[in-house]
This record gives sequence, C-alpha cells and structure tokens, in this order.
Amino acid sequence: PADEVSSLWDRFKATGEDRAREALIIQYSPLVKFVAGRVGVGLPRNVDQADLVSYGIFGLIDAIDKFEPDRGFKFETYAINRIKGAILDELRALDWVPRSVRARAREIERSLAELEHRLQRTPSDDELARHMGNSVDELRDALAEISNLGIVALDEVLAPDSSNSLGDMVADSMGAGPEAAFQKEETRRILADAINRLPDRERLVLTLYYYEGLTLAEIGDVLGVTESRVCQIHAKSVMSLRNRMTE
Amino acid sequence: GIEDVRERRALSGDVENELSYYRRMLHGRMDLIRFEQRRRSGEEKRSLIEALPSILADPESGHRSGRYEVPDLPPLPDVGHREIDHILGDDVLIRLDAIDDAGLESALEAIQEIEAEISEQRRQVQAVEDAFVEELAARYRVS
Ligand SMILES: Nc1nc2c(ncn2[C@@H]2O[C@@H]3COP(=O)(O)O[C@H]4[C@@H](O)[C@H](n5cnc6c(=O)[nH]c(N)nc65)O[C@@H]4COP(=O)(O)O[C@H]3[C@H]2O)c(=O)[nH]1
Ligand SMILES: Nc1nc2c(ncn2[C@@H]2O[C@@H]3COP(=O)(O)O[C@H]4[C@@H](O)[C@H](n5cnc6c(=O)[nH]c(N)nc65)O[C@@H]4COP(=O)(O)O[C@H]3[C@H]2O)c(=O)[nH]1
Repeated sequence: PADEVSSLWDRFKATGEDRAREALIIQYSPLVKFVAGRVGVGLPRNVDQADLVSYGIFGLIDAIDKFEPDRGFKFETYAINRIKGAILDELRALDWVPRSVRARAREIERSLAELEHRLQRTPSDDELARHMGNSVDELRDALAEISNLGIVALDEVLAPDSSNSLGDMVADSMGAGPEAAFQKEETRRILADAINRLPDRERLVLTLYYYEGLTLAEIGDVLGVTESRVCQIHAKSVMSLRNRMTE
Repeated sequence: GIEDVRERRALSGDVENELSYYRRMLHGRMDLIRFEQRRRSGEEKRSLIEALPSILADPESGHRSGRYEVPDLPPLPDVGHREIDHILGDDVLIRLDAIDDAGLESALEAIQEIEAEISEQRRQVQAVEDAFVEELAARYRVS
C-alpha cells in the first residue's frame, strides 16, 4: 500500500500530470488541517478557518511541485514548513488588521520607546498612559483590542517584514523554540537580553507562555489576574521587546 | 526539583503531540471519505478538491485552549508497520474513483475505530500533561 503512494510520486515527477498531482494533494491535505489548527492560535472572528486552510493548500501544492522524492527526506517534514510559511505569508499580505488598531499600536509603541529611552526601564501602565494623555483604563482597552487580534496579529502589526513569528523567536531565545537553529546567534542574544530587562511581571508572562507552555487561563491563575489582563501584559511586553530589537 | 517536573512534562507533551498529529491526520481522511460518500449520493455538488478548505477546517465556534503551539511533527518512521501507518499510507484517497461504495464504507469504519482509540489515549495523556503543568504553575504561584 505504501508503494502505491511512492509510485504515484514517481509517476507525477516523471509526467507532471495534473491527475497525479491532484491525487497527491488530496492524499496529503490532512497535513494542512494539522498545521492550520496549530498556527491559527487566537485569530479573531474575521479570519476564517477555511481561509487558513486554503492558504495552507497553496503551500502544500508548492511543496508537492518542489519535492524531490529520491533525496531521502520525508515529504511531511518538507511540506509542514511550506504550509506554515504560506499561511503566515498570506495572513500578513491581507489587510485584515483594522487601520485604527494598527495606528493605535504604532502610537503605543512610539510612546513606549520614548519613555524607555528617558527612564532607562519599561514604564508602568500609569506612566505610559499619562505620557499618551490617556487614562490607564483607556490604555488597557487599547492593549486588549490589540491582543484580541491574536498572537499572529501582533507579529503582523509589529514585525510585518520578518519571516519568523515573534513568538517563535521569543521561545527560541528562551531555549524552547520549535527549531533552535533558525535564529542568528546575534538576534537570539539581543532578544534574550531584552527579555531579561523587562519588569518581573512582563518577563513572567512571557516565560510562562513561551517557555513553560501554560495556557493564558493558567497564567492568569498564577498571577491572580484575568485572562484578558494576561493578554494585555503580553501585548505590551511584545511591543517593548520589538522596540529594543529595533533600536 | 522543577527540572524533573519539566522533563516529565516534556515527555508527556511529546506523546500528546504525536497522538494529536495522528488524530488530526485521521480526522482529515475521515472527513474526505465522508465528503466523497456525499458526493456520490448527489448530496454534494462540488468536487473534492474544490471543497477541500470547507472539509478540513474546524468549526468557527471552536474555542481555543489558549496555549502557545507550534506545528511540530513527531518523529515519523521511514516505513511504518503499525496499523496507523497502514491506514495513513494506503491508497484509498489516491484511487478514490476505483473504490466502490462498500470499500469506502469499510475504510471509513477502520478509521473511525482507530480514531476512537487515539482520541481516548490523547485525553488520558493530556490529563497527565496537565497535571505536570499544574505542578509547574504551582511553583510560580504568588500565594
Ligand atoms: N479547543 C479544543 N477542544 C478540544 C480539543 N480536543 C478535544 N476538544 C473538545 O473535546 C471534545 C471531545 O473530543 P474527543 O473525545 O477527541 O472527540 C472528538 C473527536 O473524536 C472527533 N473529532 C473532532 N474533530 C474532528 C474532525 O475535524 N473530524 C472528525 N472526523 N472528527 C473529529 O469528534 C469528537 C467530538 O468533537 P467535538 O464536538 O469538537 O468535541 C470535542 C471538543 O469540544 C482541542 O485540541 N482543542
Ligand atoms: N495538555 C493538553 N494539551 C492540549 C489540550 N487541548 C489541546 N491540547 C494541545 O494543544 C494544541 C492546541 O489546542 P487548541 O488551541 O485548542 O487548538 C486546537 C483546536 O482549535 C482544534 N481542535 C483539535 N481537536 C478538536 C476537537 O475535537 N474539536 C474542536 N472543535 N476543535 C479541535 O485544532 C487545534 C489544534 O489541535 P491539536 O493539533 O490537537 O493541538 C492541540 C493539542 O496538541 C489539553 O486539554 N491538554
């Protein structure tokens, strides 16, 4: 039975025939279900699960066209990366982050950068809000709105030109990423250093989420705050990190 | 100490990851076969390849577990001899036109049977992993 699949590969690579390609797509399409389920962490309502899957299928087709069966590598390993890359690329190309939220995020980032430069430490929510001429509640609402967009959106808003997800980079810097090989040693060191300079609670949220792998609810339980508050702290820490990475 | 808990959690996490991977692959195959059955009965007008996104997507209402997850593959055998390897490597999906209705139905039943087992094991391993995570969380908790 497994020979049927390998002879299908031979046939496709020899003839490039559409029907063989289609059969391969269908055979391996559950891989897209697997990847789309993991990558779509906390995406908001206006991003359709079915859309994620269709972006992923483009990545799968790309992988099928480019894969060389006799190289001795497993197709699944090769395909997973292309599928994930296709989904992230497509998400970034979409203009699905509301303009107002994007502008708000830029504004908070800028104020964070100004204050961090002046104070030589991360400002408290109170200091940040005052600097922006807002109440703390207004600031936290804005952070909540940004974090409601989900982790991928934080990437999209904060690091649209990076080919790695910020989450993967943070996890990698803590020695817990999916592949420790993808990040330049220099980048990893800068990021690790930036994480260490965050205030205790910010650093704890990142550690618990990316390194210890707790759920947002569990982190809230540890800190004695709501899950929504955890998201706000996470959004602010990521913004602060991004400032330090780009200064 | 905490390092020991972390290590045991990582081991159970690896098992959970492997079970989750095979489970999702089985779900995909199951739903593809079911679609083909509906297509043959006239219930579905689209072709399989057209309907791929709607077949494979999870329901919108699905509530997330709120954990940071990556699509990491478990180690895959070069040539697998377990039942799961036979099922995932068989030619049902690549020779769909050549398989009659009875063949489709029996393929589906075989998948459903192994999926039930794997989902059950997954639930148990998740409970084990969650217990270790709770232990880790307790070490951090500010009382
Ligand atoms: N957020 C989240 N919730 C989870 C997860 N795993 C399980 N659950 C929840 O636990 C319920 C039971 O899961 P199960 O025993 O594996 O039993 C599942 C499983 O055996 C199967 N199933 C789940 N998804 C699919 C699918 O996409 N295709 C097919 N063919 N079967 C599926 O159907 C049963 C019922 O599924 P549901 O109604 O969705 O109900 C699921 C779902 O609400 C997870 O990783 N994340
Ligand atoms: N220790 C532990 N680990 C857990 C638990 N629930 C899920 N996980 C792990 O966490 C991953 C992400 O879960 P999710 O965010 O709910 O994200 C899930 C969820 O959105 C969806 N999904 C999976 N199974 C079901 C299901 O039966 N029903 C529904 N509605 N959605 C599901 O697919 C996504 C990816 O699923 P997976 O690849 O299986 O990957 C899952 C699984 O490996 C748990 O209670 N304890």
